[in-house]
Amino acid sequence: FCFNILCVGETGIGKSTLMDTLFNTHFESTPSSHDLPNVTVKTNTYELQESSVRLKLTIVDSVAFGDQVDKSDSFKPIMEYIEKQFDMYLQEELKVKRSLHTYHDTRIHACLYFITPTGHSLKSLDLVTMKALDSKVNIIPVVAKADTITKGELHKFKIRIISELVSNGVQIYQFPTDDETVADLNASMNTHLPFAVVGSMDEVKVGNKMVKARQYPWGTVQVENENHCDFVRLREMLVRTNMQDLVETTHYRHYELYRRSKLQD
Amino acid sequence: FCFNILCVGETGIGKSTLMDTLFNTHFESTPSSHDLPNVTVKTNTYELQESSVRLKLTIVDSVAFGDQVDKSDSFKPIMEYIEKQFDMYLQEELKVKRSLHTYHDTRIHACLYFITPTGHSLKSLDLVTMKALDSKVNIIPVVAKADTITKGELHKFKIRIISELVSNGVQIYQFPTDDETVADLNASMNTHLPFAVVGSMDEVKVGNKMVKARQYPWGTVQVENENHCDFVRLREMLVRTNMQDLVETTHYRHYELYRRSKLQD
Ligand SMILES: Nc1nc2c(ncn2[C@@H]2O[C@H](COP(=O)(O)OP(=O)(O)O)[C@@H](O)[C@H]2O)c(=O)[nH]1
Ligand SMILES: Nc1nc2c(ncn2[C@@H]2O[C@H](COP(=O)(O)OP(=O)(O)O)[C@@H](O)[C@H]2O)c(=O)[nH]1
Repeated sequence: FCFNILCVGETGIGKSTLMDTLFNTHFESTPSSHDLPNVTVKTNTYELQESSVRLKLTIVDSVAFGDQVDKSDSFKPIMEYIEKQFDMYLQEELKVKRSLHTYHDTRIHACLYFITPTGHSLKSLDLVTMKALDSKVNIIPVVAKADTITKGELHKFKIRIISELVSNGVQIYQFPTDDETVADLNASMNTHLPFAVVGSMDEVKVGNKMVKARQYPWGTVQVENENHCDFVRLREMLVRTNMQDLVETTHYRHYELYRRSKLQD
Repeated sequence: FCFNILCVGETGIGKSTLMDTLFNTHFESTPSSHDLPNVTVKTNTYELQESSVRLKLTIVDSVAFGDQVDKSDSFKPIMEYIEKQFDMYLQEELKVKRSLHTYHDTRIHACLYFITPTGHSLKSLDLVTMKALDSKVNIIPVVAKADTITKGELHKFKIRIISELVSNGVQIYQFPTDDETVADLNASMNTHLPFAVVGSMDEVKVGNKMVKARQYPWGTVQVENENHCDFVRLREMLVRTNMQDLVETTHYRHYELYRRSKLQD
């Protein structure tokens, strides 16, 4: 089973920590230099066991996104990467003798967009980027480093983010509510969007258990405590309940749109 | 006694909260629109009582700094503001009939530069901006929202920041160690630079006292607890021990440099 996740967010926003935490693995990846002049995309593929499924997971990272002093083209390398994967699939699909069954699908199934937890609103870069990508990939925005924001601030921040996305016409992925077996769970999860996440692979003793946490002098943020952040909800939605739907939506909606516009030119 | 502070940092990084906390006042200022196309500078002047001194405090805020998609000129409006104040002073100084004694000095005595707590390193915007301003104003960099970073991460982050400032030739303000009465205190404070600060005007009950804090489900960050952040050190250095030195350094070093280059043209 192939699953491809694209992580978009500024350097230091917590992308690699969150990926490690989501899949409970230390993903090896070469650290990138701080002063890369341009945004690049870095991909790594891993073989994992997730519940009882053998998963071929590809994590695509936006490198140096938002680092440039001039960010007006920041989304372009990312958008080009997404379209290139559609194009490669299209070339295979158009062949006379094709092997779609064994084709290694590299199309992006989910784009985790990391929002800086300012507590105010989205940045222009966020709106520009998500607007450029929303018709090409399933966007799942997350509020990064949610341990920066108090409960009261977070409530207002989430409302502000959703209203800015709506007023800017940005489409984000909604967990599907047509399948009865998951409709209730997904509907309730949709009300928590965007998920406010905390990532950590450090283990801290809480009570008599070792839990993933971030330990501060004033207290310990427990990653899997639903009172502390939405990490468990994100994992449930992304890794457990909706992987299949994300793959299908990519194929039947985003890829079809690309194919139609490509073949019409 | 006139004191003028310039705050430079991205929207939502905590500038207004820190100012309120430093001077224990709710400074009134009109909220700025989120989508200002350019960086502007907003100034407000307040009359305060600080210890037994009547203080005419002017807070100059960088508005929408870092919000633009293209940030290459972000520092310019700020640099122009600083130079304009030097120029106005110079015009007064050059008059035949002048009144320097009653002149309302608007020159910036301290620039608090707010660093985003990524835990990685400075952003290109930070280096570009501080490099442009370091010969014109006393720069005091602070790590904002220090409650985002654990003790271990903060230690590495501070070392990284200082080494990047040094290797990029950025001059930051050092608390003076020539005056015996404050030399020891200042020398020890210099080792904590850049100060990692937390701001809050919310009061929370801790023990049997009401203290300024940020309350999270996992614990309460106490602003004035030196184990939690460097807020008390910043207040001590900026508001209590070194205000006079900051005013003098502005006049005898930064202003002199400006005057010399202006009169030589
Ligand atoms: N406060 C906080 N810090 C985090 C969190 N996740 C990661 N960090 C820290 O942020 C820094 C950057 O994390 P990293 O995953 O390398 O960011 P990336 O550059 O986006 O991949 C590290 O010091 C992490 O320990 C989080 O959820 N909350
Ligand atoms: N975690 C954290 N949040 C803070 C801190 N100071 C302010 N905030 C929050 O960050 C948000 C923006 O603060 P504000 O002072 O308005 O930022 P400004 O736009 O730079 O003036 C508000 O929700 C504040 O409550 C801090 O020290 N730590």
